[in-house]
Amino acid sequence: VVLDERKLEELLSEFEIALLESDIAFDVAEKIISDLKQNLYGKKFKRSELEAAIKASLEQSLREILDLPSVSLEEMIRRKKEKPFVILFVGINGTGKTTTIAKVAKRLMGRGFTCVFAASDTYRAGAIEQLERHAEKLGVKLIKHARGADPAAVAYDAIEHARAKGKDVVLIDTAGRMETNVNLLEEMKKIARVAKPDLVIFVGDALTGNAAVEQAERFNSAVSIDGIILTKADADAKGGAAISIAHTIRKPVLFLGTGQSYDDLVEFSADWLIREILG
Amino acid sequence: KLGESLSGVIRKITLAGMVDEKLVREVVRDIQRALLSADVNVKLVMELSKKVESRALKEKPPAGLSRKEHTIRVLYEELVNLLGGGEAYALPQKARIMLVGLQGSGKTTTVAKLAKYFQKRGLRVSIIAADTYRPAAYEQLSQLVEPLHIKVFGSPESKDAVEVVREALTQVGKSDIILLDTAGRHKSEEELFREMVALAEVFKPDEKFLVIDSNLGQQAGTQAKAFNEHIGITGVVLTKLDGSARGGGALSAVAATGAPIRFVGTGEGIDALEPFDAERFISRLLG
Ligand SMILES: Nc1nc2c(ncn2[C@@H]2O[C@H](COP(=O)(O)OP(=O)(O)OP(=O)(O)O)[C@@H](O)[C@H]2O)c(=O)[nH]1
Ligand SMILES: Nc1nc2c(ncn2[C@@H]2O[C@H](COP(=O)(O)OP(=O)(O)OP(=O)(O)O)[C@@H](O)[C@H]2O)c(=O)[nH]1
Ligand SMILES: [Mg+2]
Ligand SMILES: [Mg+2]
Repeated sequence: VVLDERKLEELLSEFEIALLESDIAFDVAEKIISDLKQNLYGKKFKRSELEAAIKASLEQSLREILDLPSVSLEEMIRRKKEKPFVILFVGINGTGKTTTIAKVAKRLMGRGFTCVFAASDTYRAGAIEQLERHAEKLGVKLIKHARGADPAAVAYDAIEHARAKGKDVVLIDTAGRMETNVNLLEEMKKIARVAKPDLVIFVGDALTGNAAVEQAERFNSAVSIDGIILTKADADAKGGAAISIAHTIRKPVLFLGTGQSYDDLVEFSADWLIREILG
Repeated sequence: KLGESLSGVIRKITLAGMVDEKLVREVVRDIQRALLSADVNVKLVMELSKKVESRALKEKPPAGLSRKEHTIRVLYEELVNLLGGGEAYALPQKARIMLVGLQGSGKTTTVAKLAKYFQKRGLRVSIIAADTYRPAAYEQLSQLVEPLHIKVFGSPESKDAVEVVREALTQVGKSDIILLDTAGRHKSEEELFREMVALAEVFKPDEKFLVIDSNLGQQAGTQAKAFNEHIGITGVVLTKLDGSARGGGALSAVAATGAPIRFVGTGEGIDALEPFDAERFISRLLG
């Protein structure tokens, strides 16, 4: 039995709705469905098998989008002989950068790496104090300047300190910034030029909708992003933003933030995401 | 002869009708694309486009409007209705205003912005900082409002938000506006939602504003519904509209809470707050 055109269109639009409802950006969802339609073209299915066949093909495309070469964070750090390993955290306002830095530090310290924080958000009210509280709670050295200081200078200082003291990892906290703010994107570029990070991590909110594409694109063209951490996955997020971002800039999602405590950081799993999206 | 020309006219009208229907369908598809890529809830988009399509096909376009222009005008009307009909907000002269919302949505920053907004209009403002979870939350709020010389009540050491509010209310004196900042929370954090209910019971707010990040996607409606079911939301503030997000989630929030959008945040600075303008919001939404 050849593909029933009308039934196919019906099923495809149902699946497109499922993708959209799981927060995959509109253009990305549309592309996935039209590619899917191409793949199914000319194939023969029994009417009763059609839905299962589409679902299997869709799952395959989602896996391909997420299947990106990625080494574990710990392995990346071990591979770099010359200390310190520098990680720059960037993203738009309020996504959870500062909290995520604390979580990553806890995880790394649990695996035997020593950490230093760079308080390079020198702009926002209470930003340095917030990171300072985390540093105190975790027993991590914090390098800070006065509020309003040059963020790149703080990063530089932290790296010099880490080098002098033989610390393994420097985690640089930066101010949130909108992808539309050219001046702040320039500031971020400057921090990266000075700090020469080994890893640039984009911290995104798992509940983000269509803006995820624009954010990922603009941040990636300003500073080359190496990996992504998606936060607030515990807020019933379907996590489609992971697909939107991976599809757009072809970089791997390394971790998910799953709560507000230091232990709420899990390695990203494509299986979890596919289940959320396709049920 | 007559029969022939009549059948010609009938055929033309039928053809035009078919063209109109096709045209309306195409416009509606464009509308769906615009709304979906602006984060409007999928089911809401489907409902809206059905309504628009049926009205656009049934109604005759007013004089001077093409079928396409009429369809867009119908959409505008439906959206304005959804947003609560666009009545101007009579700014309260005396009120207790509680701000709630998801983590990182912009509550603390919005409290500071509202404080300046009311103060500029001659009202005496007090602030209660009741986020007892987030490290340095009290410091953040204090620093933000420092130039306003407004007292921020709170206790950086306390772990009991309800007690902080109770204590603050005994000291707040002759304030016209009392703003309450609370910790971020989402509907699966049951204990935090219980705390929110307790805070509302102690504070007895006149206004309960749900602060929503305009980057929020399809979960906006579900979360807004939960906040509304627990404490009853009376207003929505949409933040971070200075980004590329168009804030379609706000439509679901309004639909779920029955509360109008009162203000929009357009930047990090304390002046970056504007009263909500439905026309401007809708034209930006439609891209
Ligand atoms: N539920 C939940 N909340 C989170 C998660 N990650 C961060 N948060 C909360 O999100 C809020 C914002 O976190 P921050 O770390 O201040 O975010 P930020 O990106 O540094 O913010 P800016 O520096 O202002 O741009 C805080 O209330 C955090 O506790 C998470 O995975 N789950
Ligand atoms: N660009 C921009 N940034 C904003 C806006 N509103 C808030 N922010 C920023 O968003 C981030 C989060 O704001 P907060 O006020 O800390 O958010 P919150 O809801 O109080 O966060 P929690 O208390 O952790 O839940 C900060 O970096 C703010 O400066 C806005 O309208 N535009
Ligand atoms: Mg931060
Ligand atoms: Mg806050």
